[in-house]
Amino acid sequence: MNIFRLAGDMTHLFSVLVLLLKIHTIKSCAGISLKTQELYAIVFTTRYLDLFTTYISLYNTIMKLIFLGSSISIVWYMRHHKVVRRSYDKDQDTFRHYLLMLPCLLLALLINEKFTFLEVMWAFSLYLEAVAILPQLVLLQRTRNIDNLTGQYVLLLGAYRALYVLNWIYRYFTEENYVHWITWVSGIVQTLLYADFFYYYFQSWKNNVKLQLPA
Amino acid sequence: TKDSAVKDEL
Repeated sequence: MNIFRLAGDMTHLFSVLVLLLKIHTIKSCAGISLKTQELYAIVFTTRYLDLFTTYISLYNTIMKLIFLGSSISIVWYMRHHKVVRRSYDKDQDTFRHYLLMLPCLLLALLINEKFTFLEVMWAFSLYLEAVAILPQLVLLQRTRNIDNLTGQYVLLLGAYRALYVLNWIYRYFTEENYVHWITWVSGIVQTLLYADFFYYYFQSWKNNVKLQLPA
Repeated sequence: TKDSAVKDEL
């Protein structure tokens, strides 16, 4: 495993920890999009079906279980926890996220590495992950005051995606037979979606003012 | 084929 991949996985892990910290200790999910969290739960459930068929490493299995368990428990907290759910910005979080799922499924049926159930689900999870952040970005834009933890959560997620792109470039040049077009294209699309957020985040950091996205 | 590389990423 190269340094970019490890750093990418760690920023992903930290992003989840930041979100769990906000939910568990502050008992708040203000500014967090339930729509995005539901999409992530679906992304990991459909991608990690190979937990039952392929063993890669202990690291791989543990990380998969962490991302599965955390994404499902975050959705549960936001929907059902009696304190946390009250802080959910339901009226602002109106993105019709299920509309993203059908085109992703159709695309997965058309473009996959092999036409089998697991491979179609794998491609679907990649297409869906590419757009899963959209409800969160829309919610951020609508929220007047973005708190630090929410800003850091999205920053860490974006960093994770950018590091994975570096990991692919590194692997392409150092490994033979390492080609994953579906992962690359959907991953690059996903990373580009964060570009705008990055821009405003670093502007606010540089000028030492609170993060606010233009309406 | 090249496309059948192992899916070892998360």
